[in-house]
Amino acid sequence: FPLRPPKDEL
Amino acid sequence: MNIFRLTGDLSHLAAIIILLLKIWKSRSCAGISGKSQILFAIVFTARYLDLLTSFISVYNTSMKVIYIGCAYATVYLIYAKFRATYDGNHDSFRVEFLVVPVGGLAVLINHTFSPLEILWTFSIYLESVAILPQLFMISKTGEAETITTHYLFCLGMYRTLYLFNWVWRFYFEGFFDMIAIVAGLVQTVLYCDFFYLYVTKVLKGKKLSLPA
Repeated sequence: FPLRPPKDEL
Repeated sequence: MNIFRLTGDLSHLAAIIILLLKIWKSRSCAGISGKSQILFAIVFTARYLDLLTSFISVYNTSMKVIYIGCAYATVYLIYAKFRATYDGNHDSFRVEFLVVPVGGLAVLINHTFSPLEILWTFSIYLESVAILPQLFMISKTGEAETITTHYLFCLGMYRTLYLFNWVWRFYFEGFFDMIAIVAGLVQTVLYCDFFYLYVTKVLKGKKLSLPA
């Protein structure tokens, strides 16, 4: 499965 | 990181701590919707699975761990330690009416059709409506303790400050996340009525009680 791009917000 | 995001995060943290302390100090979770707190625990769990897959910063990781830890601690206090004080009769919002449509929406409208991305989207949608059982409970009992209103104010301010953060990031970084922005707007709108009561009543030293 492709990982989602890292999201820097909480 | 900009000032709106930082103050938003701190406001969120303050809300979580206020609620934990309120329950711990009073040894009671009267007036608190356990259902909303379960929804928030689900929100954090679904969103922060990326703790296992990507590292952003020490700040990012520690906040995520604190949010998740506090969310489960709150659920534990309500449903185990102080269960006798839990007002289940007034906490009668049907959460399946939130979780099922939100789950369907996350599968239909997302950035990428992958498990982690769908779970992230689900958490964003669910967070926007997770406070409804709590607001429903207050409308049912017609009142809220002042400390509970401080909790709700901090929690509502957090997403409101994030809206300013997204405007900032759009202008200065070209950053734009439609799903987060629309859900954040919905979330903030749900608090508007409460914000009004908070400013006109609680800040003037009155208890929040609704007309019968």
